[in-house]
Amino acid sequence: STVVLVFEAPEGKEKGKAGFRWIVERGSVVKMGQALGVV
Amino acid sequence: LNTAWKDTPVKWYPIPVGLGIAFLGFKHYTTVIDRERKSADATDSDRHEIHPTGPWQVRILSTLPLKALSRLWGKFNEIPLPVFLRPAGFKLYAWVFGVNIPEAKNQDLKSYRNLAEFFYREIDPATRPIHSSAAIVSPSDGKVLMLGEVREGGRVENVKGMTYSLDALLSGHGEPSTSPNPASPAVLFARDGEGATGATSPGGEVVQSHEEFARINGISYTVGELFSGVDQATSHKADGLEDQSLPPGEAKRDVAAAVGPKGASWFRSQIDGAKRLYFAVVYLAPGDYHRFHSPTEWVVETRRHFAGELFSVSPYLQALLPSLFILNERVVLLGRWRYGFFSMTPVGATNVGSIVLNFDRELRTNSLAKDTRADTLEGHGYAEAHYQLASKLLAGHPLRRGEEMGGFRLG
Repeated sequence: STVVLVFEAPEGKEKGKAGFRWIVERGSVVKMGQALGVV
Repeated sequence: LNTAWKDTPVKWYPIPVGLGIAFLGFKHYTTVIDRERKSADATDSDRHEIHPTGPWQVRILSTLPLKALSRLWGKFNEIPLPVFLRPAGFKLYAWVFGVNIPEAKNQDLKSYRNLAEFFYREIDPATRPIHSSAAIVSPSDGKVLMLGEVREGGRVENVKGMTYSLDALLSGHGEPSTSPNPASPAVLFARDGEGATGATSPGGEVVQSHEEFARINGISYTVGELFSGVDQATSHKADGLEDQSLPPGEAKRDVAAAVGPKGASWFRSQIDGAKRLYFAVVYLAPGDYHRFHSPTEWVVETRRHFAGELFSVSPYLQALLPSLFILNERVVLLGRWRYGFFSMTPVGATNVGSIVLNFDRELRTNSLAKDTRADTLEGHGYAEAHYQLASKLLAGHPLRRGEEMGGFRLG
């Protein structure tokens, strides 16, 4: 089975503002509750 | 004749199992074709449809009665096991599929009556600390198959040979040259190539979209394909859309079907400013913990259940069948979080066709019964529910990060 997330978040490249970025990579094995992305 | 009828001895011969399966496959195939043909007759003939396309493996799979097999698999796994067999049986399953039994909340293996219960086991919360400061946490155990940002033009980077538009999954948009906000799919409701001279976005701007919403294997997808079903779009009235000069025929219907009862303005309101769409796909292997949790603090407003097929969603088949996520049974949860639009879509698979939501008792996936509730938009391919009543203040069902939302059950 699969879970797909799609969401809107601040653009990573905005000047002077923190944007969203992934902190895991494609293919990594994750556990529930583990951080995937930060703003 | 009388003599022949009386005197001829009756002999029984075993037929090969394969023949039996082939017969079932053929029966299912003809049923699906009839059903598709009927629904095609019911609406106008030039609507496009998606059929699973791919190599011979996909063709064979598409003839199999996957949903029936999935239900059978579920029934089989609900058979209570003898108590003395349970510990050994579950340990064997754990060994084969890599289940980490010490993480389970209930360590008494004898108390799991059957494999279905063991499969849907709870996990010791202490083994899954929820990251408190990250914007997004993983909704489940598994492997990150894809993640990234929806690129200009809605393209998802090439992963494992799959190049497809995430928009086809969610919104099916292309990049218009005059769009005020290229990243705003809410503006890009148009399709070209079929005489469309242009479309007016729900916000009233004229959008010159000259690109297809999305193209996978030569088949175009629109917002409708993902949110409102592939070929069941109806000419549903959405607020105000009727009198806008949208191109007649398909695009209009897709748009209407896609935005649903609340009208295009809802979509538009969700996405504004310098925001981007991000996506992630987490694949749960058979041995993984199969309950999913909320990846962040958000409010679920709408649920759309697409009773699709149940192909396996293993990475192997995903590579073979790019349109898998649009074909398979899935539950699209739409809502919002602090940065705007948020959606989470559990996608079922052959062995786990039953998707459960703890806060939506009405949801029944992988069931024979047709969903005939009054608020189902007939003929559009999905059953819809709204959660506004859950919380009037928030106009939806609020979820906290790490909160258990539901899960995948066997069959």
